[in-house]
Amino acid sequence: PEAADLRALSRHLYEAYLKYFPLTKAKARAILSGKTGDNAPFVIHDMKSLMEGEQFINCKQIPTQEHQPQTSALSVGHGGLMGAHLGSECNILDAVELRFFHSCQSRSAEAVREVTEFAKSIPGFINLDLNDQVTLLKYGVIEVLIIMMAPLMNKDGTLIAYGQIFMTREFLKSLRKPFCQMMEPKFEFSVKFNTLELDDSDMALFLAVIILSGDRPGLLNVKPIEQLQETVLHALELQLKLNHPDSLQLFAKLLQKMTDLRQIVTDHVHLIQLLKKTEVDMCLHPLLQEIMKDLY
Amino acid sequence: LKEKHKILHRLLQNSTSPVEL
Repeated sequence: PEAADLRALSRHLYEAYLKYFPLTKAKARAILSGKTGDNAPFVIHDMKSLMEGEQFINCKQIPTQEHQPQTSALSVGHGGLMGAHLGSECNILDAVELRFFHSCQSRSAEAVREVTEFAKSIPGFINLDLNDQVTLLKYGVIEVLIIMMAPLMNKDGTLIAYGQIFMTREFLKSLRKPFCQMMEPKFEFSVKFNTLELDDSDMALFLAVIILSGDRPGLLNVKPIEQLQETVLHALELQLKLNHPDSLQLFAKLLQKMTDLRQIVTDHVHLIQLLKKTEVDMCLHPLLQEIMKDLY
Repeated sequence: LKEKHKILHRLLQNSTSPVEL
């Protein structure tokens, strides 16, 4: 009976994952391996193709700041985390670059909403103290977004705009400092993470485990959070045994990734905080500001 | 804490559309 309950929990979280996250790993890997026929993604590999990419895609406008340029926005995939846009007096190429970073922020804010809805679907989450729900999301959401970037990435680049665009790693490395430094650590992490070969049903459980971390600073009532996490951990362990019977120590390897993840988030937040200090007129999306303020 | 995280709090309390974000 206990195993049956754990399997039911796994199914529930997988269904919530499919409901709230539009680009699954299965779909992303099909796109990346060219199995989607004529629907190959548009490739952005330089400034010219970045400008073409803006016209290539029909994307939704997500207004954020009052003085944002009203231009078409590239909706970035799960991983729009670069989080900065800069002020005026730019040439045309700079303006394109800036619009891209603005789009990253808009997509990140939307992704935070998706992760919040997923968190609310974890049994017991909405019964936790409301302050603790806020804390768990504040500290967990960037970790979740970075994990969700991994399926969109390979060693050569990343899918963005819900899989409609592939942006090369070399192009991201060619952006001016410090923007060029933002994605490279995520690529390094993702390439290693992808060797674990998790599927979407495994990912759903792993994301829930991350969200239910009882060691986040400032939690008021740790015990119920740890109890919820323990149940999801059992479900994850069972899931991995059944889904990856030949992959030795996969559960342990996956848990070790959580340590690497915290370092990546810390570095990312420090980079954003540095940007705020050094870049004139830089604005952060209010939701991202809330999350990153006093984070690490 | 929820006072300092009004948008996050709103997201937790009800579904907010991307435009509202």
